[in-house]
Amino acid sequence: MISLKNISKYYPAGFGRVYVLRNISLDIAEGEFVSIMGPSGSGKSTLLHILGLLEEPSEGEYLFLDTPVQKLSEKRRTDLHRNHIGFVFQAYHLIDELTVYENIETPLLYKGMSSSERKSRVADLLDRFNIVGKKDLFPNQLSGGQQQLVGIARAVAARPRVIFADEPTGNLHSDQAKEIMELFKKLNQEDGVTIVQVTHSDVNAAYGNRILNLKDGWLESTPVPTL
Amino acid sequence: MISLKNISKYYPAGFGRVYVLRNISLDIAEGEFVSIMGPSGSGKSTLLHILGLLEEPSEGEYLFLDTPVQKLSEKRRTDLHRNHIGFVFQAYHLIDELTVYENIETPLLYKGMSSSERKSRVADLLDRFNIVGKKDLFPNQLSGGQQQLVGIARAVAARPRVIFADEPTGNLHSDQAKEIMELFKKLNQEDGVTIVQVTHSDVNAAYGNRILNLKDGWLESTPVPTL
Ligand SMILES: Nc1ncnc2c1ncn2[C@@H]1O[C@H](COP(=O)(O)OP(=O)(O)OP(=O)(O)O)[C@@H](O)[C@H]1O
Ligand SMILES: Nc1ncnc2c1ncn2[C@@H]1O[C@H](COP(=O)(O)OP(=O)(O)OP(=O)(O)O)[C@@H](O)[C@H]1O
Ligand SMILES: [Mg+2]
Ligand SMILES: [Mg+2]
Repeated sequence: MISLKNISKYYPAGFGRVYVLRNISLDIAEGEFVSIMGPSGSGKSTLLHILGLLEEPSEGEYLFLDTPVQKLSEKRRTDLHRNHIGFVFQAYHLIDELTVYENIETPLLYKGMSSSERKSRVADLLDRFNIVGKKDLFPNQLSGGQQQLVGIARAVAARPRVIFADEPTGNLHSDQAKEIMELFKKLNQEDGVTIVQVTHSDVNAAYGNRILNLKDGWLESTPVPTL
Repeated sequence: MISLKNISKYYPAGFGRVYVLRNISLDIAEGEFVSIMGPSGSGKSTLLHILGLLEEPSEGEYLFLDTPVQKLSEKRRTDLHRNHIGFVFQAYHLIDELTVYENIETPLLYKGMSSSERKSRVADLLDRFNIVGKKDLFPNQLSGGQQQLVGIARAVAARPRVIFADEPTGNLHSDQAKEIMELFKKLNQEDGVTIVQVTHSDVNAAYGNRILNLKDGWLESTPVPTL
C-alpha cells in the first residue's frame, strides 16, 4: 500500500546540505499499525509529512496505493491526501478562524455528504471526545489537550483509509491517552484502517505490530517487544 | 513568596458564566518545587498564567513577593514578570521572526548585561541543550522537541527567581525529558529557584516536594507519593 525507495530529504546549509532523512526504504501493508520512534530532530515528523503527501522528498520514489507520487501534480497529490488520509499534526494546526465544529467538519466538505449527514457525523465525534460544550468556541479558547482532541477528531472524521498521527497524545493525561490509543486500535482491528504513528511513548508503541526507529535520519525496524 | 486568596476565573457564556478556576487559595514558599496535575481542561494553564502574571483573575487576590498584584498597572506587572520570572509555555510561543539565538537572548535584553556577557550566556545554553547547530535557524525550521528546548532555554536564560513550566517535556523522548527534570532539580536545590510545573507525568511530579491536583477548577493538595 505504501512503499518508499531510497528516500532522502535535505536542506541547503552554507555551501552544503544538512540531511534530515537518509536513503530510507520501507513498505507498509494495508491494515498495519506502525510506530515511528527516535530522538528529537531524527526526522520523524519529516518522514510522516512525506508519507502523508504534505511534503516532497529531495530524492527517491514513493508509491502510495500503487501510484508513483513524485510524478503527480500538487493538485493530484492534494486530492489523494483529502480522499484517503487523516493527519494528526504535532502542533495541531487547527484553523483559528473556524469554530471547533467547523474545524472537525472541514474534511467532510470534500466527501459529497449531505448537510444533515455531516451534522450527524460531527455531533457523534464531539460526543465521543466529550467536547460538545466547546463546539462553538475557537481554538485559542481551548486548553492544549482539547486542541489535540479536536485535531484527532478532524483526522478521523471522513473515515480515511490511512491515519498518520504525529505524537497524538503528547498533551493528554494517561487516561485520555489510553482512550485515543484504544480508538486507533479499534479503527485498525475492526475497520482495517492503516495507522502510522510517531510516538515517544513505549506504551503507545505497544499498540502497533511494528516499530521503526529513526536515528539521524537513518531507519531500523524491529518487531514490537512484549511489555 | 506566592499567595493566592479566593482566586476565580470565568468567561462569559450565553447568559451566564463558565468557571475555569473556582475559589483557589494556595501558598508557595520560596525554594519549593511544586507540580500541578489534573485532566485536560481542568484549569492548569490558566492557573499558571495567573501565577506568572500573564493573565488576571476574575476575582480574588494574588500576593507575589509581598506585592498585591491586582493593584498593579499592566506595565508594573510586566516589569515584575521580566525581572523575576521564567515561563515555559505549553505551545512554546517562540517568536517566528527571530532566530533561535535571538529567541534565547530576548530575556537578557532587560537585564543591563553587556553584549559580550549576553553572547557568552546564550552560547552556554545552546551548548548545554545541544542545539548549537540550530542557532541561526528560525522556529519553523525546528522539530517540535527542539522548539520545546529553545522555550526552556529562554525561560532559564536570565536566571529568574521563579520558573513556571507548562508541560515542559510533552514532546521530548524520555532521556531528554529526564535531562530537563534534572536541570530543574539542580536549579531548585543548588540555586534555590522556586519551580512550579504543570505536568501529566507522575515521573516528573516525583521531582517536586508537593503536588496540587486541579479538577474542574477546584484544588486539592497532596505530598509527593514515594514511587
Ligand atoms: N477565552 C476562553 N473562553 C472560554 N473558555 C475558555 C477560554 N480560555 C480557556 N477556556 C477554557 O478554560 C478551560 C481550562 O483551560 P486550561 O488551558 O487552563 O486547561 P488545562 O488544565 O491546562 O488543560 P490541558 O491539560 O489540556 O492543557 C478549558 O475548558 C477551556 O476551554
Ligand atoms: N526548513 C528547514 N531548514 C533546516 N532544517 C530543517 C528544516 N525543517 C526541518 N529541519 C530539521 O530537520 C530535522 C528533523 O526535524 P523533524 O521535525 O522531522 O524531527 P522529529 O524527529 O519529528 O523531532 P521531534 O521528536 O522533536 O518532533 C531537525 O533537526 C530540524 O532542525
Ligand atoms: Mg516531530
Ligand atoms: Mg494546559
